[in-house]
Amino acid sequence: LQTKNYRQSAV
Amino acid sequence: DQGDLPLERRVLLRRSPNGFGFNIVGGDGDEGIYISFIQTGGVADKSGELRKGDRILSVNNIDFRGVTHEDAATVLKNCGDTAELHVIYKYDDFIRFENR
Repeated sequence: LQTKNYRQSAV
Repeated sequence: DQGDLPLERRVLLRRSPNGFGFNIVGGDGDEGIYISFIQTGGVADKSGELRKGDRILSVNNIDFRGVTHEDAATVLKNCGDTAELHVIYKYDDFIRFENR
């Protein structure tokens, strides 16, 4: 399971 | 289409009330910050010079190579009216985010 979440931010 | 964009570019964006109109991913360790989404009709889209998969190397000469996600978003939200982005197209690096 990919524990590394990836965050996405709107700028 | 944007096929003819040079790999490495310096792009000047003028902030709109909705910001610059793109999303970023990355910033975990020194993996880098990538453009993951470009809002249609937003500033980035209208510039025609940015694309999904671009890695942001600096913003207004602030080095983005080892920056955290948090700091990158903060800089882009608080960098004033204009942002000069130094980017390089690295779709093959970006794609790992899409596959997560």
